[in-house]
Formats: sequence, C-alpha cells, structure tokens
Amino acid sequence: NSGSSPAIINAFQLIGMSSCLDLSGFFEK
Amino acid sequence: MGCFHSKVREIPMEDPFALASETAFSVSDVEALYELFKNISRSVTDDGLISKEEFQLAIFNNKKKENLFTSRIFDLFDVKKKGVIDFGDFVRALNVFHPSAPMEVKIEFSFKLYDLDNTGFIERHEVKQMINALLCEAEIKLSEETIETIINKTFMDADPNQDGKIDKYEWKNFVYENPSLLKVMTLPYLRDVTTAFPSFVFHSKVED
Repeated sequence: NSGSSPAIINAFQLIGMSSCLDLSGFFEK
Repeated sequence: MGCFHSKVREIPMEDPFALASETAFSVSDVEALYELFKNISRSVTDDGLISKEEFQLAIFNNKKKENLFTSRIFDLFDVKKKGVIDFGDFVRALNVFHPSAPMEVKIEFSFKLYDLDNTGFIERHEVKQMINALLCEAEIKLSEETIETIINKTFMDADPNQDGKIDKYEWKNFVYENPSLLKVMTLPYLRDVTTAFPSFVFHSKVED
C-alpha cells in the first residue's frame, strides 16, 4: 500500500470514451 | 462504383488553394477531401451539402443513431448555422482534427463541444448530461453517488476558483495538465487523406 488514494477517472476522460466523439467512421468504409 | 455520372450533381468546390492556405491540408488533400465530401453529401439527398442525417450515416452507417455528441459536433461543423455543412465548413472543421493542428485550436473546439448551452462556461449540469449520455450509449450503469464523486473530483481539479463552472482559461490549464483529453480531437487518418481517397487523382486540377 503506497498510501495514495485510488485514482478517480475524471469526467472528461469518461466522456471521451464515447464512440460518438470519434469521427474515424468517415474514413472506415 | 465511381462510374456513374449521369445523375450526380456536381458541387462547385470552394477554391482548394484558398482552403489549403488556411488549413494544415495540402491542395491534394483538399481535393481528396472533396471526394469524401461528395460521397457523404449525396448519401441521402444529392444537394451538395451534408445534412445531420448524412453526417450520422457517414460516421455510424446508421441514420438512427442520433446522439448528443454527434449532434453537437455537427453543430460545430455548421459554423454558418444553416442546418447543413458545405465543403468549406467541412474542410475547416476537419482541420481542427488534423494531427498538425495547433493544440490551442483543439482546446478551443473541445471547449465549445462541451459547453452545451453556449454560455461560455462548461457547467456542472452539462458535464452530468454528457456523462449520462455516455453511460447510456455504452450501456454502463454507475450509481448516482459514483457519478457525483467523479464530477466533484473533476471540478476540484478543473475549476480552481470553485465557482461551479469551468471557463476557457481553466479549461486550457486543465487540458495542459491532462493532454489525453485531446485524444478525441485528433484523427490520424487526416495526415494522409490522399491515400484514403486516391480517386481524387482522376479529378485533380493541380499537378503536384
């Protein structure tokens, strides 16, 4: 135990997981 | 494929030299993007413009998948607020996602993306709305307590003056401390669009 608190994902990291923010679909046909 | 010309409406292309001069794209890139633009803009209605429906279809291959984030990105592409995207809008907006685009440009775009109500601040209720959209899309269940903990922690870090909203200056600092947040703002494909859309070569007006 390092004594540090567990890291909490920040809200924007979570939001960034949305596939709907990924425009790769334009190029993947 | 690519051989049917009879009913295809030709869209006047905004000057590729002008677009290349104001973006990270080369003239050839702009011409290649025009091929992509034409394909997308004729997918539902052949009017030389991209509607929201065509935008979603191009990204997801699914007309139905309307979503907070795609809708938001479409609105940011639609800078003239016409409800449709023309070729100039398309190239200038994609330029933000170019690997060589300045970080400042990506930070500005991401701020607008997350400032759902266009108030000039990213507010707590907007962050919660986006988290809920993500959880719904990904079919992930998190307790209300966990969501509140994530938002509290985020605002402790991103909102140093603790006024409950993130302004542009705070956002910029937060992104510099967490550069991975800009990952969604870069499309590696854009580094070499001429390879992705080689058919532009047959229509190119430039020799390079």
